[in-house]
Amino acid sequence: GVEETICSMRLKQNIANPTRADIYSEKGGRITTLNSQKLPILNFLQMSAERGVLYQNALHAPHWHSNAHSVIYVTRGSCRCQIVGNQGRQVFDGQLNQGQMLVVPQNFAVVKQAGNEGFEWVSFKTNDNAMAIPLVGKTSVLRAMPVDVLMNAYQISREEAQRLKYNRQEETMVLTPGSRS
Amino acid sequence: SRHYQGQSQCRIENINAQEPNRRVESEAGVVEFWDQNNEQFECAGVAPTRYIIQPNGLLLPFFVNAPRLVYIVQGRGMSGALIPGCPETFHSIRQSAQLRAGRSQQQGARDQHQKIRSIRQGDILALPAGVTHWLYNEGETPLVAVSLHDTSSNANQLDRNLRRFQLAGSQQTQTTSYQQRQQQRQQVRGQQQDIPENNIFNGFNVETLAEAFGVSTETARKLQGQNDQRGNIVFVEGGLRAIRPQQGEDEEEREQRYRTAN
Repeated sequence: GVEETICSMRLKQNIANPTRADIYSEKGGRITTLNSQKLPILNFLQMSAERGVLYQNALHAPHWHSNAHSVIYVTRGSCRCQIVGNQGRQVFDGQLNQGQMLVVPQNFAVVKQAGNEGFEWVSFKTNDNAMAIPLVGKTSVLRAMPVDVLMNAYQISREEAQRLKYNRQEETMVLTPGSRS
Repeated sequence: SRHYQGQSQCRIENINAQEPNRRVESEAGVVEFWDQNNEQFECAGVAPTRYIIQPNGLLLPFFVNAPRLVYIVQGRGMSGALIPGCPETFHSIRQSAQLRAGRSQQQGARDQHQKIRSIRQGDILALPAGVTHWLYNEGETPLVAVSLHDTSSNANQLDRNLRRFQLAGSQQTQTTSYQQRQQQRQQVRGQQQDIPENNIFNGFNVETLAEAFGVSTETARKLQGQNDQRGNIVFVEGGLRAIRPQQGEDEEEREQRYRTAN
């Protein structure tokens, strides 16, 4: 168990290497997460990190973190970012530029769309295994609801509900631009 | 586990039984809130809520910033807890069999979703913080559920205020008789009660939503529910249909029965 003691614990891991990306989209970009499952010392710190790259006009799907605050630092490019709090109140709608930092509180929903030169960021989470819950895509909450619930919740037809659930097919978190029916 | 928010102030000299002090009415039910600023609830670090859902009423999906236990006081229905990271695994074997047989699907052949749980009087639902939840009353009597939110839990890294995040619907708070009595007191405390409660899509730009979901701007507007006057509990005409085990059949028995066909 020597390698399990804090003295010999691994203290670093590269998250900028594209081959280590957890989510990759050829036209959208990539996201690499680093949590305590990959780097056990983060369990002591109760923190984790994420590195993201969005290509031109690609979207980081609307999502929230259910167990952590998130602090975003822009490493390159720019994006339009919107953050929504409880009671549906928009608390931020603006451009994020290189060198800026933005706090996204726990449970607040956020969406980012990269500008023309793309967008790169690193974000720090206040939980060693931060959970992101997307609103769009394969693992989204809308995909997890029966079509009838969506139809009645949003007063839409069955076809519209199907489109809401399945239009993004296999995509998750990183969305390619210009896909609209 | 309660050290995170700091020790609460518990200067209680008398303890009183508490009634809800705020009532929000919707098309198919009522949500009642106890005053979370009451010193007794503040001391315990909890916030209680009661839902009364009429037959065929659907409590629209929402999540809160704290873990909660929900007790079903009366009635029966179905409940969906959307757990992050879990794929939409719930598709019936019956559906697959029908597909193989080439029959038409009333449910829509493509629909899959996460597991739906039948609930009835006496059940406790345990819901982690940030997990989206909906509830539907499929009985003949009102479905009454009491929910206690542990706002002082470590899972809540915000302040101790209970915050609701609606995924659908919108709600203009309506004042009721006993609320009116409380309102003056709360206004003195500088609190604003009559804030419209919109869903989180309402805070996003329509164009961004349309692009993210890959739908028209018209559908994106419907997601925002701006002109939706039904509130957070809505009537489902003709009843809610969803893929789930047939009623009266124990889920474990059913799994056992179909195991060999897997």
